[in-house]
Amino acid sequence: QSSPLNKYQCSKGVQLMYRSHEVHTVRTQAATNRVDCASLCSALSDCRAFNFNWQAQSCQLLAWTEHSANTDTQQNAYNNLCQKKDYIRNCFVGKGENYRGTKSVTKSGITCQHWKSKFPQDHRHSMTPTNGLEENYCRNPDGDEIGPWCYTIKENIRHEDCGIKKCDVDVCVTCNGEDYRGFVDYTKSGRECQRWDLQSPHKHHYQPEKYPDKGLNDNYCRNPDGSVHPWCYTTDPNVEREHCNIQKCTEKHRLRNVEFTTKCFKKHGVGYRGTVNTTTSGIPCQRWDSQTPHNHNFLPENYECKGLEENYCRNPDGSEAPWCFTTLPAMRVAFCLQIKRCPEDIEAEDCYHGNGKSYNGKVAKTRKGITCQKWTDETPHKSEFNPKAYPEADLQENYCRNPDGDSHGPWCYTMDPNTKFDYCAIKPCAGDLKPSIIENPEKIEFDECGKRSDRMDNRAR
Amino acid sequence: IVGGIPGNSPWTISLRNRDGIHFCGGSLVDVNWIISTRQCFTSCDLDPQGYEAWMGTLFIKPQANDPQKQAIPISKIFCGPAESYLVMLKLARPAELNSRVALICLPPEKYIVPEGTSCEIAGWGDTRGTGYENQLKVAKLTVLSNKDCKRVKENEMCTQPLHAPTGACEGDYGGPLACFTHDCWVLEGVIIPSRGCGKANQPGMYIRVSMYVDWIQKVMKMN
Repeated sequence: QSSPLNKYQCSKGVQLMYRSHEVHTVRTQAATNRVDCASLCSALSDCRAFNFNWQAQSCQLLAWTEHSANTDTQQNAYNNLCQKKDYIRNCFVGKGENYRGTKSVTKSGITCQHWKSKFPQDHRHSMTPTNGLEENYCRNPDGDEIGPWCYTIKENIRHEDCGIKKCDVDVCVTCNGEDYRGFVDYTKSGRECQRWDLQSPHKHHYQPEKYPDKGLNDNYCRNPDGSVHPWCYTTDPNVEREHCNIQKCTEKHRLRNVEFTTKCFKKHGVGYRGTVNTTTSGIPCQRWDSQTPHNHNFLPENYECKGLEENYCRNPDGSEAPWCFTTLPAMRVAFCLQIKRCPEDIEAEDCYHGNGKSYNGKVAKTRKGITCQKWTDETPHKSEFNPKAYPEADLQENYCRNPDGDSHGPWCYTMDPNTKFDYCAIKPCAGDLKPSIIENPEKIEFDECGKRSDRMDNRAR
Repeated sequence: IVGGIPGNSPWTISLRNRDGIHFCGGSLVDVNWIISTRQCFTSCDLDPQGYEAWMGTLFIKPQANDPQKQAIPISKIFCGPAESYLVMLKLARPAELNSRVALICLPPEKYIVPEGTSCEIAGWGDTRGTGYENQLKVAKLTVLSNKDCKRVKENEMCTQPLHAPTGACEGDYGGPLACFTHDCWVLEGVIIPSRGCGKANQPGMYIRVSMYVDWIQKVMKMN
C-alpha cells in the first residue's frame, strides 16, 4: 500500500518559485490533497516537483526543483512543496539508476563531460525523456554496480565513478540512531516505509507535528522511541514496523550534543551518569541487566552509549527525566525526580534590595540570558509599562526594573517573541531579608471558582 | 494517592506526554490556564507540541468514547520564579466547564491558610496497593502550621500526618492541595516530589501558592 507521495520529499509552509522572466511551463490542476498532486506529477515524465496549495485546493506541477538554476523557495503558510526524492537526495538507492542529483565531478575531481557531447569521449548514450542524461551530471544509464558515473573531460580518462554514496552508508548511525536524519526509506527486509504523516496502512501516534525534535520527515527511517535501531512503519499491511539496516559508525559510541553530569541533570537528563538508584519516593531501582521483576528491552549491551549501569536512574528513551524500572512488581517504571536539576539560570550580575522596586542598575538581561526589550519599544511585545505611564518607575533603556512592585524582583519585557516578560539576572542582596509574607486578609470573596457538586462525589463512592 | 478514596475533583488535570501517557497532575485555575510543578517538565524552553491536558474523566485510561473527557493541547509553558518550582501551562483552547470540569480559586495574595483547615489532594498517581488503581483518588488532609512542620521554607506548606499511610505519590506531582475556605475550594498548595509516599506519621509538603499569586495573575494577564 505504497502512497504515490512516498517518492517525494515534502516541506510544509514553503513554495518553490522560478526567478527568471523566461516563460516556464507550470501546469496548475485542481486537487484536494498532496496525494492527488503526487499521482498527477508522477504520471508526467517532466514533472519533478509540485506546490500544493491547500487553501486554493490546487497543485502547480513543476519541471524543476530547488537544485535547479534560477529557483527560489519562499514561505507560504498555505503551501506544501514536494520534490521527487531522486532529484533532491545526495545519495543513491540500489545501483543509482534513478539518481537525478546535480553532482558533475568524478571522485578524483575531474569535471564530467556533457552527455550530449561526443568529445573528448565518443559514446553511444543519448538523452531520452526518462534516462536523465542532462547537462554533465553523474548518472548510471547502464546499471553499473559502482553507482553513478560520467565520461570525463580528460582525454586519457574515459570515465570514472562519481564517489556518490549509497543512502544506507551515506549517514552512519551512532549509538541507537535517535539522531539519525539520513535518507534510507526502506526496512532491512526491503519493505518500503510508510510516511510518518500518513495513517495508512498503519495507524500510529508519531505524527511529525507532535514530535518536532524527532525528525519524522517523509517516510525516512527514524528512531523516535528509543528503540535499538532506526525503524519505520511499513507499507505492507501485514507488517506494522520493522528496523532499517543502516551502517553503524565506527567512531566511539557516544551521544552527540549531550553533556554528561553526575550531581544533577540537565534538560531531559539523557546525559545523567550519577549513582542515584531509587525513585522519587524511595523505591529501589531494578538493575538494567536484569529482567525481574520487569521484562524490558533496555539491555545495556544494546544501548552502549546510554550508561545503563547497575540500577542507576537513567533516561535512555528521552522521557521527561531520569527514570528506572522499580523493584516493585506492581510498579513498572518511575521517575527519579529527587535528582536535582543543574542550575539553568545564568549567573546574577547585580543585586537588589527589598522587592527591587528601587533598583536602578544597568542589568538588561533575563535570568535565562535573553536581552530585555526597551521600555519605550512596542516590539516584539506591546508594553503596558512605559516611561510615560510610569514616570516614577525610572524605566530607562532596557534596564531591569520593577514598575508594578512584583514581589519576585525586577523584570523586563524580553526580545524573545515567545516570552513576554521574565525576571532578571539579579539576586537579592546578601543579608537583605525579604519582607515576611504573612498576612491575613479580613474578608475573602470568590466568584464562580472552587464550586463543585458533591452529589456526584457520593455516587462515585 | 496513597490511602484516600475515589472522588470528585473537577479541577484536577491529567498531564499527558506525546505518547499519551499520564505523567503528572495539575490544577485548572482558568479556562485557559493550568498550574503544575516545574519538576514535571524537562525544560522551561520545552516545545509543548504534543503535550495535552486531560480533564473531565475519572479514569486514567478513559474509553475513547468517554463523552465528558476533554483532551486539550498545551500551547505554552511558563516557569515561575526560581524558588517556586511552579509552571503555568496555557491551553490551546479554553476548557469547557461542566459538572466534571471546574475552576479552582486562587488564594488571596500572601494568604496563610490557617492551621486545621480541611483540605484534599487528588490525582491518578500510584496508590501503593491501597486500592482503586487507575481512578482519580482523593485524600482528606488538614493543614499543619509551618511552625509545627519542621524545616520548611516560607514558600512551602504542610499537612498534618496521619496514623494510616496517606498522601501523594508518583504521578500525583503537580496536582492540587485544595482547601475549603468561605464556601469555596481554593488552591492553597501544589504537590511536589518528596521522599516517600504518604508515609504514616509524616507530614505532606507542598508549594504555597499564595506566595505566587501575583506572578500567576501577571502571566495570565500578559499572555
